[in-house]
Amino acid sequence: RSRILISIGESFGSSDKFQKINQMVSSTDWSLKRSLDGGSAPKPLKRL
Amino acid sequence: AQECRELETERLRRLERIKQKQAQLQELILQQIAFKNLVQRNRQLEEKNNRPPPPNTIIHLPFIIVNTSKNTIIDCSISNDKFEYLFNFDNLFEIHDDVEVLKRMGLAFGLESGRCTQEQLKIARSFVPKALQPYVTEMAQGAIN
Amino acid sequence: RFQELQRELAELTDTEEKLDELINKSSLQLRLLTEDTHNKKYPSSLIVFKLGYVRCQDLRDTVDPPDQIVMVIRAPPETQMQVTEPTEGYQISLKSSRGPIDVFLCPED
Repeated sequence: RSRILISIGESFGSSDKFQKINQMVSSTDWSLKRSLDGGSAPKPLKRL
Repeated sequence: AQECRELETERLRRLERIKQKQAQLQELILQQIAFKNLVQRNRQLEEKNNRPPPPNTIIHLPFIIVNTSKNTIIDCSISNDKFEYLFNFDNLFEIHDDVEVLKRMGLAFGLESGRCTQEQLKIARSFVPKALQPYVTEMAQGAIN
Repeated sequence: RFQELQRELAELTDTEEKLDELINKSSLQLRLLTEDTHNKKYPSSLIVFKLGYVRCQDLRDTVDPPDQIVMVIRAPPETQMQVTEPTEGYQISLKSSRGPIDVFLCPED
């Protein structure tokens, strides 16, 4: 499990801290994740 | 010869640190220009419309955004005091901060990519103190790349 | 060669000190421009602070495709954001120690 912890709430921090998160998320094989997750269709969770 | 090698190593170390600090200073200058440009744009819009925009249509800095496909299902849990949130996404998403949004709005005059007209360069230089203006000119000429 | 290297190192020291000074000044200027407490004290900078906003339409114009879900998070300073990759999906947790966190969706229209 990869995990990234950052501090937010201040303006104008170093913007590259989000690049690492976006790279981690975009490099994920979502179809593999779905199959890991038993391939079930996403649970009808409440929308935000 | 040994002392020369040590000085040479120290020289390379210092050059690397200077390169990083120049990048840090360029980012700070970009942020300052983008913020002041945003303030100027909002001031001109409010003067033109003769009133500030409705409060529920504006978002004050600082903020971050998370954008994802409209098909994404987001499971959200919130503590009663709103001090803690937990989101589960079933799809790709991206996180960006306010600076990135200002740059994407073009408020840094394209300095981050070295594309800046002479007119824009003049305005951008006016947003920073004299000591920083040479750096703005360098960025306009593509120094960041 | 040794003397030449010594001279060059002295120049690099000057360059680095000048950069440090400019970085400190620029960071301070940015903080003064955007910090809540400072701006409440000085009316002139309060005006600047009040004009430091983007409109929902601005946000929508920066995402591609524009019909995405855009979630806006406004958090107090030092809020911890943790992104983990559990087996299924992705998890973002936010934990504040200095006040409530505001989360809302940017309307589509």
